[in-house]
Amino acid sequence: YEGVNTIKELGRSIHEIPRQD
Amino acid sequence: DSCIQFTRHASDVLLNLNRLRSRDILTDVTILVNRQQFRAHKTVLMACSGLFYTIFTDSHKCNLNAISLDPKVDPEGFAILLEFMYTSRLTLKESLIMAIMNTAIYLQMDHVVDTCHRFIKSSDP
Repeated sequence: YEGVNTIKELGRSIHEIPRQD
Repeated sequence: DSCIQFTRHASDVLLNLNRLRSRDILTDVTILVNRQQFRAHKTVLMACSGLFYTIFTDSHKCNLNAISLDPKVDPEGFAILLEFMYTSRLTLKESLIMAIMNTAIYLQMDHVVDTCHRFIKSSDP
């Protein structure tokens, strides 16, 4: 990824699996 | 052209894996330590422990759904290390530090062993 503009995303990336359904 | 790096992704995935473990979803092995049983995912165990990596890459052992550890292994020490594997947090209680370190040696978790060593040295009056 050298030379590619890297943007940091600080927020959540995926869904959160609940402790129970 | 850009790359978006989700800085939380690794910890978000680990949290979800721990939720799956708590709910016994897709867990595929029971680890027996003395009389205590721990459910886990083989892939997580392999990713974190040299011993489990050796066991589950062995074609004769990879399909086992229960593994008994040496009876000398402390179940509390194992529980703390298993929790560390799924959370990245290692709880170090003074009364258990030796048990944790010896369990980490047994499980071939060298970086944890080094950390325990340093912790013991820094705590020694």
